[in-house]
Amino acid sequence: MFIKQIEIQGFKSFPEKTKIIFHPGVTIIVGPNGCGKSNIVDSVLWVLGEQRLKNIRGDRTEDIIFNGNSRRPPLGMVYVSLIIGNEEKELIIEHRAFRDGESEYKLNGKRVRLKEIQDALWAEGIGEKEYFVISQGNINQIVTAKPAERRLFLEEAA
Amino acid sequence: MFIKQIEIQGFKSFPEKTKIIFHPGVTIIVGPNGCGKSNIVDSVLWVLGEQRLKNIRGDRTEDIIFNGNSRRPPLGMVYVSLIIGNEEKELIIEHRAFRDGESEYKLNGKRVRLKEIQDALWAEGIGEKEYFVISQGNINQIVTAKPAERRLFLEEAA
Amino acid sequence: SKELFLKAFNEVNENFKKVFNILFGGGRAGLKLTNKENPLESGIEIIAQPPGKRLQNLMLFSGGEKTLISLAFLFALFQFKPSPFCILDEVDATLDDANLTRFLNFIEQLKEKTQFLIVTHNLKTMEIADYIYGVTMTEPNVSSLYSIKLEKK
Amino acid sequence: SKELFLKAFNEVNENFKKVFNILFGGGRAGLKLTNKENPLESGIEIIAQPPGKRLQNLMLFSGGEKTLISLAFLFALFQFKPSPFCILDEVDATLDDANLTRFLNFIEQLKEKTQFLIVTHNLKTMEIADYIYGVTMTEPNVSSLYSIKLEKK
Ligand SMILES: Nc1ncnc2c1ncn2[C@@H]1O[C@H](COP(=O)(O)OP(=O)(O)OP(=O)(O)O)[C@@H](O)[C@H]1O
Ligand SMILES: Nc1ncnc2c1ncn2[C@@H]1O[C@H](COP(=O)(O)OP(=O)(O)OP(=O)(O)O)[C@@H](O)[C@H]1O
Ligand SMILES: [Mg+2]
Ligand SMILES: [Mg+2]
Repeated sequence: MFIKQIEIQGFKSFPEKTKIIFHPGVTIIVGPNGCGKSNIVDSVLWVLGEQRLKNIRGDRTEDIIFNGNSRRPPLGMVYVSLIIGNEEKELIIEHRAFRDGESEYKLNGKRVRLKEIQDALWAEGIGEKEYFVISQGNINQIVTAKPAERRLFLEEAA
Repeated sequence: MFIKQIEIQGFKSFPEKTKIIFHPGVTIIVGPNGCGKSNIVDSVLWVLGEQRLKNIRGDRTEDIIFNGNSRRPPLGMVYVSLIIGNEEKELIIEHRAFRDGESEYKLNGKRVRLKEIQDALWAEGIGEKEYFVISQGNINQIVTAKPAERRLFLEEAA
Repeated sequence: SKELFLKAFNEVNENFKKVFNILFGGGRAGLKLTNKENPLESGIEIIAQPPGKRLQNLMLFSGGEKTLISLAFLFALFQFKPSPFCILDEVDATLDDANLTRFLNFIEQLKEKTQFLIVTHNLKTMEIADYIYGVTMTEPNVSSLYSIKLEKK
Repeated sequence: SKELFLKAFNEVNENFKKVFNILFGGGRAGLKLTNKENPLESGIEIIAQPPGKRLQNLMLFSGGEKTLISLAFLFALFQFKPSPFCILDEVDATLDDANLTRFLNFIEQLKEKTQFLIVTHNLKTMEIADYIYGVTMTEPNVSSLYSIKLEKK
């Protein structure tokens, strides 16, 4: 299984529908400070159900919706889809939310609760997102963590 | 006023008496990971009276005393001296400590309490060390700090 | 269950020793249960000794060393149970050239089983890319992506 | 006293706006008292708007942007009351080339009144050195220093 595609619309610095195709192997993402690289990482955390907005550098839902610039007005909706799969099967995970806080998840086109998505990922051997996403500045947390917190990492693998 | 010299003996990775001369202007310190650059920064914090060893990556006094290698035994004493001054005057600040926790400060050769050193620095326009030492990984704390904490920085300058 | 956890722990521990050796170019390391009698309640301690250095409080290690130890732990887990994909955001920021090279070599070993998405500012890291995306803000607050063609050597 | 604090605050605020402009190559920024009626109890908020971007929660800024904003605040304080010396440990680790250059240019302005000790892995940062010390561990756990001769252009 690998990430085939991330589609972002309205999330942080992505007002336009942006489709990013991925392949197996190593994909490198580069660009100047503040251009949006970590925002892509945040969108993956968000579509996979990140509940604590602090973990994607926000406080309220409006922080993660495109808030406009001198030419464009703020948007009212944020949408991210993630397609993971291989040659045989595909999982399409979607998360949509609105400024008023309303939100919905979809799995392969069908509206579901977040738990169903987590179960489907678990069935494919994909664990908690903290296990495979290391956000900027966080790598050293494995060393600075308390032994009990470090154990959670192992439980993911066990 | 500028830092003229740092002398380190027994502090972390400096078992041998090491004298480092400095001049006005910009001095750059380079070297591979783990070679001791941040230890030099820690020694300045320590000689200026850093009480919370966590701020110099230690837990107990023994952590900041040279703990030996395959050839050398651990040491029992740690000593750092800092000379700041200009063409007209000099302040010599010394801090010595032992494994059992005993420690002493000296100012221009005379044994003093830490407060006297802080007063002497204050008289020269030198404030809290948090104001002029930015430890590795800490620069972003100015932005991530609570407004009340940020105020402390301004009070240093005011 | 207790057996499953201990089996995983022991295997990850073996991996950790080897990965640490590779990333540090030597040295000794291991994982330790804080509560041997009660593994299901136990925390996990890291014991690390880079080549020639003495055992010491984990916090005394340098920024770059802490990153390398953290990566060794993460990769040890991946060797036991590969994650299908892994996203790393600027984990190489504090690594010097020698450590960076060993880190990148290890990624090239793991990429058979794990797809990597790596955000970086480092030119050396870009060299192991199979694909590169550049991100820009031609319009303020609006990100756009473009592919960077790779001439594979 | 209240007057002293307000005088300092206003002056540092003016500096901050200018330094921010220089480090970001434009944009608008400022400091705000959280408690205007009671300055001696008030916290200090940072308002930052890089060129063309909208005002937003400070936390949404990127790693490199947060570092630059923090440095602008620090330098604004130094312009008001120069510290005789300043020690910076790897503050440049997350800055891209353009921001790094503006940061280094600013150091060169401040170095008249402030002595800088800068720890870095960055070759560009080394270029503004008046003196360079290299640190090595020829023996594990034992640091030694050596001077690196500079050929000033
Ligand atoms: N809600 C939002 N609406 C519009 N733009 C936003 C929003 N949230 C964040 N941004 C933009 O995203 C930028 C930060 O992007 P990001 O953190 O992805 O940068 P980066 O490429 O990772 O940079 P660095 O290399 O410094 O880490 C902010 O400066 C801002 O311009
Ligand atoms: N008490 C001690 N006794 C002996 N050696 C010590 C002691 N404390 C720390 N060290 C040594 O100092 C090293 C860390 O040094 P330091 O943090 O200064 O590295 P650095 O040059 O800043 O590296 P980086 O570039 O990765 O930040 C440890 O790996 C260890 O070898
Ligand atoms: Mg980033
Ligand atoms: Mg360091």
